[in-house]
Amino acid sequence: SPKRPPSPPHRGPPRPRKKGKSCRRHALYVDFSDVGWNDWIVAPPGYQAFYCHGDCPFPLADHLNSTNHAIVQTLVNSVNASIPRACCVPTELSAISMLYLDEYDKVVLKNYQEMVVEGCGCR
Amino acid sequence: GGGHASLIPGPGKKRTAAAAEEETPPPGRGPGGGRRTPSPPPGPAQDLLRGFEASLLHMFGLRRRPQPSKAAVVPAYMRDLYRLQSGDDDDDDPRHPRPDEAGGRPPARPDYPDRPASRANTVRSFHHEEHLDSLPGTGENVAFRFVFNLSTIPEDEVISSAELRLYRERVDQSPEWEQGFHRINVYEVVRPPPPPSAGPCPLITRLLDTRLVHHNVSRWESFDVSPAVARWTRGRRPNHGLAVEATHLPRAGPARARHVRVSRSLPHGDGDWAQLRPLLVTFGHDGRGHALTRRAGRPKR
Repeated sequence: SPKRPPSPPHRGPPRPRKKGKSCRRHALYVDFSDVGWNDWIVAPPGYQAFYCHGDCPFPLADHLNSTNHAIVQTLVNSVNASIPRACCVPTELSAISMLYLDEYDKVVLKNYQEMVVEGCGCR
Repeated sequence: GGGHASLIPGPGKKRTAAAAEEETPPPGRGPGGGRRTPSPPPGPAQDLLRGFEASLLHMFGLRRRPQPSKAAVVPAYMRDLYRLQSGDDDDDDPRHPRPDEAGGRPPARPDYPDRPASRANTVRSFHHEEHLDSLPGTGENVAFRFVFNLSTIPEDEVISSAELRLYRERVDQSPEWEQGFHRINVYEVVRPPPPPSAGPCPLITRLLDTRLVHHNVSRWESFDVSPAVARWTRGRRPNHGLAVEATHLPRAGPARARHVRVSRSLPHGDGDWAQLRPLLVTFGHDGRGHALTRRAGRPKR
C-alpha cells in the first residue's frame, strides 16, 4: 500500500540455499559394455548422455530456462497444489555419431539425433 | 559405478552379467559364427529387459540385435571417418593397427568427405562378394568386376553419394619416371558378362570415373560411383557390379600388374587384404535428423 511506510529489507535468518536441488543437468554415463553391446558397437564405448533433475520452485529463476507457460503453471501451483509444478526437462539436445556393425555384418557410421542433454529447464 | 548411472538398473544388470558368464560358446554361436544372446529363463524382469532392448534397437533403426561374426572387419577408413566426424583426432588405437605404407610410415588420414557427408546422416561400407570375374581385357590391361550386395540398405534411406576406394601400392622397380603412369577406369557393368561358352562378346559398360596415377606412392584412390549406386538403389535397376580396369601406358615395366590391389596376392595371405581390399562407401539419409557435420575438435569430458 502506498500509505504504509516502506518495509525494511529482509533481515531474518538467511534462507538455506537449495544448491543442487533446483533443476539442472546431472551426469549420466551410458556404458555400452554394461548391456553387452560392445560387441557390435565399435565406437564410442559409451557416452555422457546426462539427465535433468531438480525442482522448479516458485518463482522461477531466469537460469531455469522456463517458458511463459511454465511460469504461469508454477504461479498457479503456488496457490493451488493440485496443479503440478513445471517439470525439469531437457531443453537442448545434441547428436552423437556411432560406428557399429549391423545385422548383416556391414559397418555403419550413423548420426543419431537428440542423444545428449545439453541444457535443462522448467517446462 | 563411479557416480555414473548405467543403462540397466542394478538387478537387471547383475542378471545380464550372470547370463553372459553362463554363455557356452558352441550352442551360442550363430550361423555366421557370431555370438548369440543366451536365452534367459522367462520372467517379468527378462521380459522387461527384452522390451527395453527392443525399444532401444528400434531407436537405432535395427530390427534385431546385431551378432557380428568373427570374420567381420571394420575398415580403417570407417574408423577414420568416425574420428574425423566426432572431432576425436587422437592417435590411432593400438588395438587396431593400420596397414603400413611403403617406407614404414603410417598412411595419412583421409580428408573428410565434406560434400558427401553434408547431405548424409548414414555412411555404410561394403566389401565385394569376392566374385572377382576377370573380364576380357586387351591383353595389356587388367580388368576386374566387383559385385557389391547393397540389398541391406533400408528402403527409406536415400543414397546421395557413393565412392569406390581402391588401394594402390608403391612400386619401386621403375627406372624411368615416364614408365610409371597408369590410368584407372571405373565402369558400371550395364549387362552381366556373357558366359564363356557364348564366345567373344563385348562387355557393355558405362564409364563412371577415371584417373591418371603414377605408381611412386602408396595411397587410396576414391572414385565417384554415385550414379551407378543411385540407379541400383533409388532406380531399382539390376546391380551387375562395377568393373575396374588398370590401363598401363605404353612401355610400362614389368611391375605394372602389381600396382592396384584388386585381388588377394600370395604369399602375403589375407592379413593385409582385409584392410586393403576395395571398399564401396555409400552416403545416405533416412530422413531423420541432421547430416554428419564435422565437429572441429571437442573438449575431453
